[in-house]
Amino acid sequence: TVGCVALDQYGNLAAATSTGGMTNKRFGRVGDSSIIGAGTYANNNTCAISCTGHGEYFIRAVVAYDISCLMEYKGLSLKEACDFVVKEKLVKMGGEGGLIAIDSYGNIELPFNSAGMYRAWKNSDTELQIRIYE
Amino acid sequence: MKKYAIAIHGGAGTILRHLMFTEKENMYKQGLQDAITIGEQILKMGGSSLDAVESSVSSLENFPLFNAGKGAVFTNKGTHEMDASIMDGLTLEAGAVCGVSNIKNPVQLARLIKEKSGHVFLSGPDAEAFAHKMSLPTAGPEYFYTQERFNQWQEVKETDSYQLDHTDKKENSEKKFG
Repeated sequence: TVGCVALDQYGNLAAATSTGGMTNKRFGRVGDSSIIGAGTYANNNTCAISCTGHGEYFIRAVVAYDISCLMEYKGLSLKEACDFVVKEKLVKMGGEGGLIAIDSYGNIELPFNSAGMYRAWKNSDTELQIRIYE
Repeated sequence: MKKYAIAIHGGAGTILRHLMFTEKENMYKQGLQDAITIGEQILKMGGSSLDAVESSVSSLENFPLFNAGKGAVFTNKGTHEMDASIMDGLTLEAGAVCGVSNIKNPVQLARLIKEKSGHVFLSGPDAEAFAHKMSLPTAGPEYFYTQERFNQWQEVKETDSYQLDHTDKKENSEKKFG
């Protein structure tokens, strides 16, 4: 699975995700990547999210929209919302994976609960960062 | 210049660190760098976040080590079934597609679904027909074939197991029920 989230100079957020699914999948299985609110979500009032991991769990947890809701209705920061959903809620369910997120202020979060996540990030003020493991 | 920001991912999981050779790690990092640079240039020049995410994801889809587009994994039938989505935070408009087999860049199809189809989510062969109508680039199975993904499939194809993007362990199909 691959994905991207971005904030442009006009304050607009966007998210996109694309995947080949799981090796050996059957019966037309669909994961979270193409499901708006589960694997992908963007809202200028909150954040943009793209997920990767065990899709069945991300669908059941409605991960991307859940993070947006925690920010919009409960007033959590992007980091608080991401950490809660990825490192507490998903872990308790047994869901492995992670996500990338940007809020409307340009804050970036890249939480994951797996061994690693292939990721890179950059904003107008900082150098490019590329990581695979913690 | 007003602030802009971008982040990308190429999947979670990852093989064990001691099995990740430097040369391969550098290839992964190059794929990530190329993809984020494309998106960042769009943002730097005043382009939209929507254009940036579409372009960066297209680049990742074209990179064979990631599980999307050209490097997509094999299904139980030895085919490729790809899914993608895109969402605009300003308008809350979205486009999504699932189960397409011959579209080079499914994220571009997702965006066209958002903007031209009058719908949000299309699936399977009829989504491919819409892509054809929109003149999106297509390719046969040979384009999506990679030896590494084929080998990965061979390890599990006679079982009920499946595998995540980057992993050395097999998952049992019952696990998802919790």
